[in-house]
Amino acid sequence: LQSSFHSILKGNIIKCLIPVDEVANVQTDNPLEHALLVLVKTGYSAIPVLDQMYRLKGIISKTIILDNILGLERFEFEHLRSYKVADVMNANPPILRIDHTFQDALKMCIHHTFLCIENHDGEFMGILTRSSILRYVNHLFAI
Amino acid sequence: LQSSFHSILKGNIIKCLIPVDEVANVQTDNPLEHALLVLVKTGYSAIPVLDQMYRLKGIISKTIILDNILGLERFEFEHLRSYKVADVMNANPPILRIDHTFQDALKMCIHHTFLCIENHDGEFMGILTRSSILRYVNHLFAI
Ligand SMILES: Nc1ncnc2c1ncn2[C@@H]1O[C@@H]2COP(=O)(O)O[C@H]3[C@@H](O)[C@H](n4cnc5c(N)ncnc54)O[C@@H]3COP(=O)(O)O[C@H]2[C@H]1O
Ligand SMILES: Nc1ncnc2c1ncn2[C@@H]1O[C@@H]2COP(=O)(O)O[C@H]3[C@@H](O)[C@H](n4cnc5c(N)ncnc54)O[C@@H]3COP(=O)(O)O[C@H]2[C@H]1O
Repeated sequence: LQSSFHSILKGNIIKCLIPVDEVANVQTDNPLEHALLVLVKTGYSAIPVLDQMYRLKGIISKTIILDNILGLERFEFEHLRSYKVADVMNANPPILRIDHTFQDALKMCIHHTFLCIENHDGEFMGILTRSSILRYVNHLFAI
Repeated sequence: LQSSFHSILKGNIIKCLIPVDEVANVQTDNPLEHALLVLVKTGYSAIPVLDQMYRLKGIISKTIILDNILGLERFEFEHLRSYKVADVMNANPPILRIDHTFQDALKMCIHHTFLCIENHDGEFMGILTRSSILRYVNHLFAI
């Protein structure tokens, strides 16, 4: 049990990575309306927010946007045009460095639906999703 | 590897279940606006839809609601009051029977963020979430 799983758990996460060019994202200075359209068109609940240098800055989600436009009486859609993504995003994205192990990723995925992967220089490399972790675990158990 | 994991994989899922009285849900005949308010207030992306006999009928999500109110030019919020949950919900919820094994749940969770659990009589017993599966797997590896 210990030896064969140990080498897998210490294995590298790079094989489960969704590379940055396949990750839907928006920029910090986009209007909130643009972020909601990207979220609706892609169907994703949440996506990364990058700055103009493609550095990771946060996460924006349908939940955060709807929370910010729900007024006392109704959904105040005019806010979509007056707010920017940076005004409401979660500025504390879950980050894992590319040299971390599969076990580190598994632990973090308990609390996050996806992880943002960076290299040593802090460059955004892509994301690791719960479905890819679950697919890998299912494969381990099938061995 | 085989023997100790085998008994765990065949283990029962009941210990990871969120019981029905702790599951946010709406009813088939609720207006869509009510469903969006429940989703926003609870913070959940998607929740089960039950009929008046508390039988499982579908899943409603922020994604489905936003998809249905996005018109050509803008978000048509007036539709929230004219549609019912049953009109737009996903009427094919992922269902797992309570006597299924942990391995069955793991396989299904690759494609669904949560599973709806029913007993032999088709009564809705609660849900099984990806986070509870991941928490359990992480615990297995820590042994
Ligand atoms: N277009 C699609 N095709 C196939 N399956 C789809 C899908 N959209 C959603 N799903 C399924 O639904 C799950 C939840 O998606 P959600 O958008 O809430 O949550 C997603 C989304 O917020 C984000 N995500 C996934 N792929 C992304 C991408 N290429 N770009 C940006 N964000 C992504 O990561 C979260 C977790 O993704 P994960 O794959 O674990 O889990 C996904 C996947 O199993
Ligand atoms: N109030 C809260 N407290 C703590 N963590 C929270 C939370 N709301 C969301 N999260 C975290 O975010 C993940 C995704 O939530 P989401 O609402 O997209 O997706 C959720 C939601 O659609 C549904 N869900 C979870 N608990 C529910 C409940 N009590 N009633 C109805 N639906 C529930 O199952 C999906 C997967 O849940 P899971 O736990 O795997 O994964 C959750 C959990 O890790």
